[in-house]
Amino acid sequence: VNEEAVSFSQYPRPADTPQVNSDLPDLKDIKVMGYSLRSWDYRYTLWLGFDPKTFQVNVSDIHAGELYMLADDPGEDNNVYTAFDHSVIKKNMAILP
Amino acid sequence: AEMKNVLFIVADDLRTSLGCYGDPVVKSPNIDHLASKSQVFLNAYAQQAVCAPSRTSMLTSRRPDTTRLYDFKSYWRVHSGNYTTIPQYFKSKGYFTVSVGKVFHPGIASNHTDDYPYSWSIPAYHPPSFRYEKEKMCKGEDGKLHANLLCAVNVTEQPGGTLPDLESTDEAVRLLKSRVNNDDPFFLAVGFHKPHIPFRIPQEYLSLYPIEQMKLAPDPDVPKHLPPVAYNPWTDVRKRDDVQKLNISFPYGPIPKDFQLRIRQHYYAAVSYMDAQVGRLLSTLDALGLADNTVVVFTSDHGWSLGEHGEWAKYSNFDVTTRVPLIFFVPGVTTFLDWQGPSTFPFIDVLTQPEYSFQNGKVGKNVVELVDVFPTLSSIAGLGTPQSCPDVSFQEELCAEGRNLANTFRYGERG
Repeated sequence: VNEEAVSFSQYPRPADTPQVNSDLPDLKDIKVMGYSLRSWDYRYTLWLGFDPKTFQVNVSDIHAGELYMLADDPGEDNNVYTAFDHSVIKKNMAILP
Repeated sequence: AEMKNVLFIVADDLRTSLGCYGDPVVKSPNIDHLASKSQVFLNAYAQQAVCAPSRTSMLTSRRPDTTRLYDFKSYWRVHSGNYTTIPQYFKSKGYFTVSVGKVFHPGIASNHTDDYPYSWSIPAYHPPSFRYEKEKMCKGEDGKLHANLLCAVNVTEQPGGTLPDLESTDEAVRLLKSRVNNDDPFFLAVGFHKPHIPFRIPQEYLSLYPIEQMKLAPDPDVPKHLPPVAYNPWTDVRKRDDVQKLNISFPYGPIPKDFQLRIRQHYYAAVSYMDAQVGRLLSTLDALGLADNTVVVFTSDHGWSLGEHGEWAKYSNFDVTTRVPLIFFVPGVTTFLDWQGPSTFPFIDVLTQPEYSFQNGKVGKNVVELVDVFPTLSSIAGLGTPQSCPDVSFQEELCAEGRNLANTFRYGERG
């Protein structure tokens, strides 16, 4: 009963800044993978270094982060990632499937 | 108990812009009516907000890191593992399985065969008029034809006097009629192409959304603290002729406000057009006496940004692109047949009856995922649920990375 239902989504990017193939990079061009963990009250995303040859994610290579507290910010407009202590949620992310 | 048929309906790029999800603008009476007799999951999320990866993940119950499909250019059986699909599993249990329209993503991602014969009993049907979808079919102000984003048409002037989703619905209706007297249960998957761009839709649906009543997204600006890597520059939208003419700066735009309103108007009109096809399909199911032993699933592959965060299209991790409708109609579970009254699914013509409203059936608020559809649907159909996958499951042909949600239909949610 204490389980918290969460969903995991992800999106690939070829670079840290928008470019023409940012929307749909070919596998060989993927450099960053954005992993999102979404629960009923927050959405937490880490954009991590990704190797398309080995399909390995480098969890210590954090390119950017997002954190939206949905009760006050249902539209996900106010990213509070930089203002947050991430030890707890990163532990959650460590259970990434 | 007797094996239930399955009607599996997938819309393309449909966000939760439906009446049954609380959207105040859209008119979607047929889907809302389905929801009033169903289990509605209010917080369902796709695993990746782009067509092929999301569809392959949903239909195999494997996440993108297991299918290793992040673009459109690989077929999971060759590229990562011989994972069993939902229709393949039903086929192995004696179901006649058939695909109409866009269920798997066509092309390389489904081996140019929509994964036939593994998943389907007969080759998949694709509407012939879809070949014109990216052609210059849209009459511009200059009277010439263009490949526009906004493409409301007089259907009689289109090639063949039809559109892809009209053809898909005709084919699905034909297939339902052919199954009435057949004892084998069927698994019919119908994939509508709308509201995916271009908005090539019957022009009459625009009249439901007068432009003067349209509003911009509540948060149309790129958020201050949004990391650049997170932003989707909506390249596919930019490529359409009418958008190119606007000379919008890359990557952040913005699109001129009047054109933003027109995009939103066309998206909603495309949803109402697709809703009408769902209504035709469900009313046929009912008229053939199949509604009381057919499970109906309605979902989409991912959402679509309508200007929120200064973004359009999918390609991101925002809720507006990952959150999807997920509705299960299970006769005898989500609704009881003696409650039905004269008919279970009457066709509701939104063009003549735009002001319909409904009360949802049972709703689920807990967060769920599209990878949950496979184990849940298998359980509802009484076929037994695939095992949960181990952490690394590349060698496992049949397992599910999603959860079985069927118990929430009867006993409500916990947690």
